[in-house]
Amino acid sequence: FHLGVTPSVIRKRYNMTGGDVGLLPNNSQACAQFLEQYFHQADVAEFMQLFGSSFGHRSRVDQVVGHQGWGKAGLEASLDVEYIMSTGANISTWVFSNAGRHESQEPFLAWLLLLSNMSSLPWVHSVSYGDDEDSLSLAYLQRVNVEFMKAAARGLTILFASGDEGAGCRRVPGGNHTFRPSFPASSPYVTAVGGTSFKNPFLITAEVTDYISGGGFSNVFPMPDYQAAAVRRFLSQASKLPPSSYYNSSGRAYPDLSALSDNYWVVTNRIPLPWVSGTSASTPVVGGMVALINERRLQQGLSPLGFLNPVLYQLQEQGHSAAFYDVTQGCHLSCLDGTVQGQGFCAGPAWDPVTGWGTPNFPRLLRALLAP
Amino acid sequence: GLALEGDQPFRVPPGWAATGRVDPGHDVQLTLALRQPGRERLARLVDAVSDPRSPRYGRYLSLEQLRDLIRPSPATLTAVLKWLQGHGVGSCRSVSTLDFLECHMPASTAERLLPGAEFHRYVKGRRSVVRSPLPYTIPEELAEHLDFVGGLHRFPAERKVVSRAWAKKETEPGQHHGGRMG
Repeated sequence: FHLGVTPSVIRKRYNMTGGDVGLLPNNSQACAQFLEQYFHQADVAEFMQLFGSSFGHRSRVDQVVGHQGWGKAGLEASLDVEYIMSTGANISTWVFSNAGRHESQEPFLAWLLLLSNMSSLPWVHSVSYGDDEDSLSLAYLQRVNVEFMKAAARGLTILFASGDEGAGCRRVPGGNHTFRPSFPASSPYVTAVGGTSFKNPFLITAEVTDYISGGGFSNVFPMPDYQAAAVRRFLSQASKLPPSSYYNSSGRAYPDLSALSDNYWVVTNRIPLPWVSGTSASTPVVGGMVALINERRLQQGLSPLGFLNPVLYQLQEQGHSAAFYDVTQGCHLSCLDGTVQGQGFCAGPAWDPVTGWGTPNFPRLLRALLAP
Repeated sequence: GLALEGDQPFRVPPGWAATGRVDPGHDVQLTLALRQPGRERLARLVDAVSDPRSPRYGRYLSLEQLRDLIRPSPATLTAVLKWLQGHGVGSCRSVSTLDFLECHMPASTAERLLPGAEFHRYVKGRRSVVRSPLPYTIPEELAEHLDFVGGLHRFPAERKVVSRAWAKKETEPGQHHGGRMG
């Protein structure tokens, strides 16, 4: 029984033991903040005091890149830091703070430039940020996509929240509706993280779809080879699909995987707050786990995981299906119209555009990723 | 001129208000994304280092090796720098991979450099940004050297954490999802 998602609930659900904490001094993980979203070290310390007694952890962010203001802490920044440090426990944590100090600076672009300028970076970056794909120019989308390729070439794992609008909705010229993909989640060179809820909200049970979980198909980026078989299987086997006019079935499909995204406890400005939800919560949870798997790989003399998607999709083809809890129940939201009536895609066996491959079963995922 | 981002919608997000055009001498910062010649090689390399079946799996590049792969050609650097210098823009800095330039200049210079652009200030609470509601253009001969110019159109994206406890209170009839916390 529990009254909301805390680090111990997450660690229990995903089978993380007390031994699943970081040990190496040269491993690190990061989250990025935009628009003057600050965290307070005192909130992290209080959060860990309240919720971190069952596992070894750090109580401070080790490095802040950029400017940290003195104002109130932001709920989103507190959430990111507190939960990446809960699954990636005892791993050195960095925060990239990109407020857009100059009036004509684009904070997201400033973060990309930082990545292109720093020779030494954490291996894992969790970013809970997204824009509608159709709100960005093609030139910008394609160039930012190349920036993610650059990160992948360096062995960085970049995780983006899949968004909180389900499949999204957009009215196209002529008055019809289509789904509305979110970028950067729709980039084929990042790992997009969707969201789930407990089937019974007060027990650590199986998970179902969180109806807000962002997912769908890019209208800009073609489907990469690594996911073609999985997505084709979904499209051919789904018992019910939205009309094909609502989505581009040959586009990059997302999310790639998921984690709990509902009912989190967060400490912000020294106050513990319940009921915080969104894929902003699930992304740092996955980020911390990837950082921990990197740590085990580094201990064994292996390389960090880098761009995760090719290996994630291959695991399933190789029969490592136990590495994920497959989420097969529930649908996410979309356009409120007479045709789809608010419903986007529905989860199903194996990969689906609501929860991806499902949520991590940490020890099995670790084992699979130590020898992919 | 040629519009590099003619398809970029200009949408003022909710909560932001226009307060008028900035002074001609107001300092603006533009981010120029220079064309990278080695993109196809980069794509092949990413496939190889990320695929466990490849002999190159996990053999990642250092920042220096990456720079050597995607650094803009001398022709690109020459053309762009000549264009900037021709407008008296000398205050630029690059990044390690040499494929971005961040340049400072007065708004009036930026408007001459990028015909069509017009710099206005938008405010939301204590926060203020300078953006152009109109599309910019560049000389056609630079089209092969620049991907886009940042700092003109896109507003900072808001984070969205959902609070379900508030959803019932804030959800309008017919809406499926709840209140948003910025």
